[in-house]
Amino acid sequence: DLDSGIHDEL
Amino acid sequence: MNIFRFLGDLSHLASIFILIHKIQTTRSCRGISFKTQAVYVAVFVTRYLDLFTTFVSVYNTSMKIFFIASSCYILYLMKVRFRPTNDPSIDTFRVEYLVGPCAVLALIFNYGYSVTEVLWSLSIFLESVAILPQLFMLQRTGEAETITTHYLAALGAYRALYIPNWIYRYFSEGYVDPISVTAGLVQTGLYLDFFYVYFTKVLQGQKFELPA
Repeated sequence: DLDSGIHDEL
Repeated sequence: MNIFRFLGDLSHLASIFILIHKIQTTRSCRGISFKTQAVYVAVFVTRYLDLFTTFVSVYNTSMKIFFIASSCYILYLMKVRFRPTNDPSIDTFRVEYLVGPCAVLALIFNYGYSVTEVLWSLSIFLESVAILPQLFMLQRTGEAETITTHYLAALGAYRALYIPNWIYRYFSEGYVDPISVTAGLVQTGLYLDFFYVYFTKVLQGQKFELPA
């Protein structure tokens, strides 16, 4: 999920 | 990274090169919506604010820089270099009707109440509808240069390819990004009409013309 807040997609 | 996302990104890159090529070879930005291009600058700038704080990969960073730089360059081509060929009188879609609702959505749906997360969310929602001024213009004029339709097809293919990427990521990593998926489905859906005409006309060698 996105808890880390890192968006790895462009 | 999987093949769908990689091909999607390549398609996105291709669309930008096609657009720049079109403007430079015809020395004209006729048929291109300045409003759509301006929204793309806003999309890239608000989404890639993490450029200075988060490092994913060299690929990721270079693409981000390229998207910001190339979208600004396109605005320069339209507003300075080939300004006389840009006709604002047919680019009449009201962008504020897109930005307002997207801002509200971003405040409701986001992955954290920080400036960067809300702006990231805004950029995702805004991207999903950024093509509307361009499609509206196409609808209004009823025709398009073939090269412009290739640009739009590559741009639509980019988001369409992200859909199998999300399905793949769900099964391989358990990764789900509901904001991107929802907005991505909407964004791809907006191209369906265009794709229909593109496949049935342009790829058969005919001119892109909408029925009167």
